[in-house]
Amino acid sequence: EQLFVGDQVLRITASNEEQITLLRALGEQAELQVDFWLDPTSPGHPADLRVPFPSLQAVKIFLESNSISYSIMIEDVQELVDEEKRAMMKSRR
Amino acid sequence: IERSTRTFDFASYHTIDEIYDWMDMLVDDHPSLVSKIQIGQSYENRPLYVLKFSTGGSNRPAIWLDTGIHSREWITQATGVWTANKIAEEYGQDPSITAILDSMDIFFEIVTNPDGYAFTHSSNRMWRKTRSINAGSHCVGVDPNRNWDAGFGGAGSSGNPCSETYRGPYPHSESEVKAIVDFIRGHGNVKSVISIHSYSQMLLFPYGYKTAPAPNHQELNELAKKAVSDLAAVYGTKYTYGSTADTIYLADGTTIDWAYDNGVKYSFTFELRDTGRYGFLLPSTQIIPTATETWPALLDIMSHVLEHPY
Repeated sequence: EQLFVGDQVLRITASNEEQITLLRALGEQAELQVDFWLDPTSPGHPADLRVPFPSLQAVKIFLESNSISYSIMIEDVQELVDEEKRAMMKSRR
Repeated sequence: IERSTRTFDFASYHTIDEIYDWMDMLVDDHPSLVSKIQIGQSYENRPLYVLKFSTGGSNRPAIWLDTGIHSREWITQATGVWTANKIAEEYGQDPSITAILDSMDIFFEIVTNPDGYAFTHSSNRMWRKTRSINAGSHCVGVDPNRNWDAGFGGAGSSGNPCSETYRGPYPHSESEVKAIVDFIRGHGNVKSVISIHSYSQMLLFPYGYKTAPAPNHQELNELAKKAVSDLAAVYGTKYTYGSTADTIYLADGTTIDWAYDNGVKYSFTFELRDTGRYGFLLPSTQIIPTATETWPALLDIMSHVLEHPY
């Protein structure tokens, strides 16, 4: 089973088309294994990006060095997945 | 405990087996209204079940609803279960749904991507695509909402099997997609297709594969405006609406573009909650509020279809 321990979801807001292009290029970098939950569409519209823990530092450096603003929407994806499992078990009982 | 839809917990997420069992309970509880049909099999040979709501007649005008085509969007399958139960429970009570079902049939596929949904429970909660094997690639799966023969292969999808928006080797390559295509073509009298996704709170209509407005743009836009207004009236959840290309981005090979190009005028995609904290991991406490607020919007569309025969 794939685990998401330490993975974060970043809510990224591009301020211009150039930053949109940079975000799309980021998504194409297979080694980072990032996953757009909401695709980058246009400046001002949020893009949500799940970043595996091992890639977090590289991605944040990339965003900050390109002055692309972001916030952390989900601190630890696995915590929410585990919570979801607990809720299902409880309901089943 | 005797199996009954009354003991089913609609405020929780469920496995595919629990949902399929529940479907049988719904049919048992409403034998003169609800039946279960199988329209095909998934890549891994799971049955593709569709609930049929009908009060009689033969080949009546019909409305198609589907949820869960992107398997990780769990709020959609859960909303589908609640909504199917609501349709059954409200027939004979609610004047809108009663009028609709007295003249039309409703076909509802709740687990539209069963292989992907089973995989989200067993192996990878974030799985979106089908589970078909891509020849020549180590990456699995096709995006079933880029595989339809409508603008297939354009820039609004990917040719890379490792991409989440991989379009597949050819249109309708995915059995999960082809089963719906064959069903709607075979039925020949489907007047509306409503495909329910998450997340980002939008109500979308054709086109996604081109920016040119659809011939019925004005009518679809007015209907979407009313539907999102009635949705917001429940809990204040704000939706945007418009054509896919205008509202989000270019997306090729989508369900509703194929339906629209094949004569189904009232084709819509819902993007349900999240409001921006949980994404695809929307807590189960939000299942019933999400389904409850979506209900009046669905009724608006279905009633409009009833009142505007074509």
